[in-house]
Amino acid sequence: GATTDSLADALALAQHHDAISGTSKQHVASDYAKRLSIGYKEAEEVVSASFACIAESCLKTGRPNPVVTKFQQCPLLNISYCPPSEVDLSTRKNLVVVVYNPLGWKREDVIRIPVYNEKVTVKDSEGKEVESQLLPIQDAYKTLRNYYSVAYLGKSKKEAPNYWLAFSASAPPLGYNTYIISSAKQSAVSSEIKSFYNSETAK
Amino acid sequence: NDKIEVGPGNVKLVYSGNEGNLIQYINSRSKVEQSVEQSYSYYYSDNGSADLQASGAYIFRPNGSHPIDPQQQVLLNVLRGPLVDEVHQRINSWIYQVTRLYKGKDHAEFEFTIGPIPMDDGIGKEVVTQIKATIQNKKKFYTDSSGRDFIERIRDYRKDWKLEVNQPIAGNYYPINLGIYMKDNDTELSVLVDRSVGGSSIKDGELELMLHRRLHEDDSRGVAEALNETVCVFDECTGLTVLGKYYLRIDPSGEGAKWRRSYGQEIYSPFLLAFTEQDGDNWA
Repeated sequence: GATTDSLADALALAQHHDAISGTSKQHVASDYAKRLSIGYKEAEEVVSASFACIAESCLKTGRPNPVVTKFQQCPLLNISYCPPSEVDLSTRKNLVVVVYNPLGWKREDVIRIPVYNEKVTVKDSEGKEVESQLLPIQDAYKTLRNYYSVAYLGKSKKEAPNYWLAFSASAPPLGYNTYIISSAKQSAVSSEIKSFYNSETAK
Repeated sequence: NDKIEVGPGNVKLVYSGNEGNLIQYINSRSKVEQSVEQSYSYYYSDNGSADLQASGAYIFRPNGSHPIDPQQQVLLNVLRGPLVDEVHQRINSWIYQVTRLYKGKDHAEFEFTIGPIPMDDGIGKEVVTQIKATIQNKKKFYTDSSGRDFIERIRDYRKDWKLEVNQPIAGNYYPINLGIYMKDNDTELSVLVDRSVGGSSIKDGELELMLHRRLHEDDSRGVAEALNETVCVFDECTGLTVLGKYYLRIDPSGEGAKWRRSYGQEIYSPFLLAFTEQDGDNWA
């Protein structure tokens, strides 16, 4: 199965002073980045298998569950590229988000994921609705997403999502929480947008 | 519309309605009210024509500072909601900034998108952001030591030897992995970062961070290549765009240490998100 060995190797190489300070040639920097990416991808499979095991209680039996849920991550979430969140929620599909807290204290944060549809709702694992907010994805980010997703992933351009869906999430120390995003009859709370103009430039 | 107040929680940022500049930071819980300005500028890099030492990956050797004034028709786009308020600013055609204030957080988050830095004038540029307040820090500021303790830095001074200042900017720059702060008797202004950058306090009451650099020349110190990162789609290459965040908090003097240590950990170890999909109500 997958291991974290490639990530360990990549991190070991990235301790070189040229990697730390950014004084390598471009092709060496690209090699550091590629090795880290390979390591991350393999570690992602380890995390996915672990989450599947926890979610389906295989730890109790000690045996892998035959129906293993596949978990994906979004390393390019910062540029709004997240294929798992592009699921069509209108077909009775729910998007499940597992939030893992790697620190030793309880914490809360606002999660942001890109969505196409504004008619969505977020619930916690007990089915209670969670406070959420929609924010339009600005053109500057769409350009970045299109350019870098093609550059790094070689994928054909798919139209960027329209909104960020932000919601409050919390997780216990070294623990996780689950949130379910599904379609709703009404739109989530939209952000009120107001523009302020430079009167001199406008003249 | 003289002033625009933003923020759904304890922390509010106040912007000038006429110029669109940040002018004040308010925390209603800790009773902090501080005049603050935030801006971008860039240093021209040294091309080595004067004494053969050019700016490069190793060498920071600024040759004049140039403020970047927003010249856009839209000064600010303000988005307000129950969880987060955002202020969007297009500083110029290659710098975009979103400032966020969250309901439950006592700090401001600045997300910068910088690049591709234009090079068609043949001059390398090193882009910095400056945060100015009325803090009388008397040449002293504090930077982390590889994410560990914050160490006192004094402008134009080294405690171990007599410093001859040849580079008043670069000679006072320090590596920032976790954060930088300055203080006086009343107030403490802290900035935490999500990536390693350079930083300093070049004037009293000011902190600055270097967020991106793109240079024309090699500095002849061993890289043998100019620091000019590109990203290519098929055969078409352009300069690198960076997207990162830094976090600003102002406390009464002596009260910022807990936030710097605990929130610094949260920046370094954010929530790990994993996604899957399930049908209908068939979820656990």
